[in-house]
Amino acid sequence: SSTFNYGTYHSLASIYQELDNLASEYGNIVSKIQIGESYEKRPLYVLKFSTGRGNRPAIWLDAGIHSREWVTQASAMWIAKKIASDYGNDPSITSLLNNLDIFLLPVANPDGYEFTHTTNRMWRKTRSKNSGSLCIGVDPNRNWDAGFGGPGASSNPCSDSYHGPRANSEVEVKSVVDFIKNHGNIQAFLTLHSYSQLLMYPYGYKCTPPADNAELNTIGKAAANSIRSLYGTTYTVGSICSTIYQASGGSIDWSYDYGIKYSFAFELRDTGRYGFLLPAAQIIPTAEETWLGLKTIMEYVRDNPY
Amino acid sequence: LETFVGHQVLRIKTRNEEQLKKLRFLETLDHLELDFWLNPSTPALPVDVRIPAHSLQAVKIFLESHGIEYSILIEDLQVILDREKQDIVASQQMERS
Repeated sequence: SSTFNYGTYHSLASIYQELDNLASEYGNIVSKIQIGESYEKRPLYVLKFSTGRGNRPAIWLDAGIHSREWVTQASAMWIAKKIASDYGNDPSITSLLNNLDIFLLPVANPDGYEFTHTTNRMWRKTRSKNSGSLCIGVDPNRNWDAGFGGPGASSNPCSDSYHGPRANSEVEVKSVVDFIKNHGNIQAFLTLHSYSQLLMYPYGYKCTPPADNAELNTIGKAAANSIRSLYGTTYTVGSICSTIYQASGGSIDWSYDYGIKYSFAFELRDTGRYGFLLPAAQIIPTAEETWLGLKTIMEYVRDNPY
Repeated sequence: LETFVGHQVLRIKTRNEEQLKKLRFLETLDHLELDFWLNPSTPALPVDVRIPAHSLQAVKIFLESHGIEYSILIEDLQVILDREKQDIVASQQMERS
């Protein structure tokens, strides 16, 4: 067993080392897959949780697409350990993995994450060069092929919400898109952001409700209740457009339009006291409550295939 | 590592669409180097923005002159960042010991 401290923030190297440790320690259900590499050639690693019987329906979960949202990468690591260590002990997790595979990408933007540790803690975007501009990076959550370039994204390469030159221009985004498409049976697409304590479903690029609005809202509220049950943390539930603002090119809009009905984005703690600089003492409580919300959605996905 | 000495994070509460428009105008002023943590959306939602020390006075005067309410969420960002760094180092030392 490794000595990885899940209650603190880690470098990318330390996180990647722990992925190896988890795959080694829980080799019966955990394996590490490389789905691509970042603009600066860092590997994009996914943990696959599977009991290994064929190509099962699966759930996708990613974190850290915005690099400065450190509590998301940290929570994803705690959740990885939780899933691995509770399989065979917790009936709920055991049942989940006996029916579904889970793919977890804990650091979706590794270049940005490394940059937040070495150079600028407030960095949000990728680290790709923009032709014709001195400004670096694209907002990887405005770069998906869903209303690309529409309201809520910027065409200015110097903006923190720059959508990029074209949809999927960022290799970090394209790698996930290719993986999801090649898999062919992803039933849920879940993504972790911070902060604001929100649980959102499509759409962000338009303000018309999705066809499954009622069902997604019911699932979202059930998940928010689960989150609140642990420490009383309250979440607001709704579509991206109704909850925050119109934002085009987002990942869950792409996944939903691609046919993945259960598409949700979490905005984790807090509501602004610390914002992106959430104290490390809150990592584990955040991860614990987030896991309860995720588990509620995952159980629904298990029981309601489509 | 870039420092953020004197940077403040303000929470801005708007009352109407007109005040939101003023904030969206602020967003376009590149020389202020504002970093919107929560973007202007609707009057019901707060706007959080990190403001470098050199722009603080100008932004506060702008907000006050337009009657836009704000409060200081983070007095000095570097203080929080230093604490975060210390926590990480302490944790690494504990792991080693």
